[in-house]
Amino acid sequence: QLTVEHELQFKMLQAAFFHMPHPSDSERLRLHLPRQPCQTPLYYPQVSGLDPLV
Amino acid sequence: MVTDQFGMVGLLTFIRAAETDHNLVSLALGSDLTTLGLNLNSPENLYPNFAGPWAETPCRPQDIDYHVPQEYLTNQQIRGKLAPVKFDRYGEDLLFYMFYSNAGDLLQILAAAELYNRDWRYHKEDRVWITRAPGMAPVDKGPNYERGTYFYFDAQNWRKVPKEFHLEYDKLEERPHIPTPGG
Amino acid sequence: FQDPPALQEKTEVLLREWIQMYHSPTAGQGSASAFQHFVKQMNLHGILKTDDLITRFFRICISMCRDLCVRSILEQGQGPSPTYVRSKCFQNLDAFVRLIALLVKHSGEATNPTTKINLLNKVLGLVCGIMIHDIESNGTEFQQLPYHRILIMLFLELNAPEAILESINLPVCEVLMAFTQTLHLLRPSKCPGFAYAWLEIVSHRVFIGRMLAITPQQKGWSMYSMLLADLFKFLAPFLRNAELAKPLTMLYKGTLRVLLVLLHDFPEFLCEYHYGFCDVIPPNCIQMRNLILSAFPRNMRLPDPFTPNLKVDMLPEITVSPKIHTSVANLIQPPEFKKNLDSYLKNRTPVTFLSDMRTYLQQVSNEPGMHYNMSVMNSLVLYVGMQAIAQINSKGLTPSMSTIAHSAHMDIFQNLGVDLDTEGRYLFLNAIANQLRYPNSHTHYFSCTLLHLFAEANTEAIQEQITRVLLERLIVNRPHPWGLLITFIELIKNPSFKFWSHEFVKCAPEIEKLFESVARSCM
Repeated sequence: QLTVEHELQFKMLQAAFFHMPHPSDSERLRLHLPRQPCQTPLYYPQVSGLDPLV
Repeated sequence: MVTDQFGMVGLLTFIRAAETDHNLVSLALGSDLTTLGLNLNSPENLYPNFAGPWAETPCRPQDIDYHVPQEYLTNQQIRGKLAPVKFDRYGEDLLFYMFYSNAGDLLQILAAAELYNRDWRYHKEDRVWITRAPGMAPVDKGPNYERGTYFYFDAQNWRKVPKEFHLEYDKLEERPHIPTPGG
Repeated sequence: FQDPPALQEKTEVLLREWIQMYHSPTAGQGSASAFQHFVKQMNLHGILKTDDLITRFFRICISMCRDLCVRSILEQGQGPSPTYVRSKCFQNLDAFVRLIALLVKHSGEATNPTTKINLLNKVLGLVCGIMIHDIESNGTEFQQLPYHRILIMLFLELNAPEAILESINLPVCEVLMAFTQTLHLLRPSKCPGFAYAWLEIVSHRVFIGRMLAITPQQKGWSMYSMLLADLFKFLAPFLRNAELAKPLTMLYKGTLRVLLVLLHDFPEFLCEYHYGFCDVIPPNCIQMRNLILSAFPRNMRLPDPFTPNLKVDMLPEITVSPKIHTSVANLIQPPEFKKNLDSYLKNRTPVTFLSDMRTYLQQVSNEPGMHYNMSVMNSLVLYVGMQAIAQINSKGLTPSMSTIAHSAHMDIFQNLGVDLDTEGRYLFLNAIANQLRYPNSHTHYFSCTLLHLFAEANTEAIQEQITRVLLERLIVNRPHPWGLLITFIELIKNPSFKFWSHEFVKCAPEIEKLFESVARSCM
């Protein structure tokens, strides 16, 4: 069973869950093309990047 | 037999409980770790492109900061002089670049929307952009399809390639939906 | 408390001035020109006069940056997009971080890192203190963003490839130590509201690179192992409870991803620190534990465990002892237990030792599943095994089914198997199974030991529990440690164990099917 302390820890974690870190939080500020993640259709490429030679 | 939780019956009870309680599954049977978005067969190290514990894909090339000579950092000087981002000003080449290098980002959708405006259509099954070859009408056309020569954009070789297609209209994406800000 | 008069106002003015200068096109490369001018301002205002004033200055700056950021976040509900809000926060926070980095780099003499490190430790200590106070004051309203941004950007700034920074970081990794200490103070059990941000920092590609790859002689490894153990210790009670609500599933899944990266890129790290990790990972966390135990050195080629007639005792690797960074002997507590243990291993006296062992392993607790001290159990098992291997080797022999038997060491293991209740036995067998890893002397010895205990068991309950411990590690999704596979394959294939004749193999249709499926994939 969880102790009272664990229940409190969970409450704090749960609160943090609703404002989890964003990938841009660990990146240099980009004013012109900031990250704007959004749901894209599954048939679009899901991984960025192109062949380096290309 | 051992009748408490520490024998085979205990294991069986836990497995049976996990069949209905999805929270228990992840501990009872674990999960398929190959679906976490990491290329576990990669001959290169994963950490240089690791995008974080909750990223489904590795870092995009543009996300990886690198310490370059200070002289290269001209953004402070030119910042005020850059034109705002407007997709209708860009060539197809750049639109395709934006589309393929910004997976999961609003920029991908905006690039797709502009390509749609320029009569490119995204084939949902073949996963390529297609447009009609100028001056070449379809050789066959029905209510739900057409057939003829089209250009598709080959992202691997970075060029437009003519090809014959039998196009079912329902396989082509309609106008991309641009999410509302904050949505 | 009791800031000198007007210090708050002075600090606010200075901070605003600095932020403006930082963003100005005339700031210079790396904000050098701006910094030169700003230091003069700080001197003019007397900020750099005393250590106390510098400390208060930083404290007020951190609080102000935090307040500005939190205010922006709260305004988000009224319209501004998340991207805009973050951009606004970062403009202030990044400027402040640049100031800290420059002050650290340029304080004291260029060739003497002590002043610089002291200043860094001071700032990090202030961040910790303010954050902990923030959490205590605001509880679930706590916002991690400003602290996360300060810590990660400061880390990135201080790990730039500059000579002055390399002189601080080498040869004793002072910057890494400072950040490790900070992150340890802010570990998830202490600051659960910061747990997600904490894991983002600890698993950041630059942080991992510095800790595990770039820093020479693996000096970052023990620091990183401490941080990982902090994470496991936080997760442990919730994983033991087995009810994983979404916030915990998220954290657990993130942990698995990080472990996968470590398994792929730094398997030797997991190999060398596996013992400490297994000490804190709860027994029911089987896949996560298997991940760690599956690690093997990159230069090793593992023989296919499914090879017919695989002669494990002919493998050269089984004579090599794995590196373990824990002093296992010191974990056998109390000292009296260790003394009696050593005496028994040497002389098989005192005779009461075997029956007394259980008392040392148990702990006072009414909670189910908490009746035994797992740390003492694990250390006892590994210590006895290591002593056994050493003794066998001293006779010019290698561990095998015949050489491991008839020894004080095996007396201890057999006694534990018989004397402990089902819970104790389960934990004891888990301690053995935790050593079934890549080919090495420990894997081989403990594989033989487990099979020996099965063969020599005087009750079917012992055999059942050995089977349970092996099977539950095999039915989870991959990866599976090599040693686990070869032990189980030997158990089911070798007719001398009469495995298939036991009742527990057929006790329920699901169990029968499980065994058939596992046996099919093994054979």
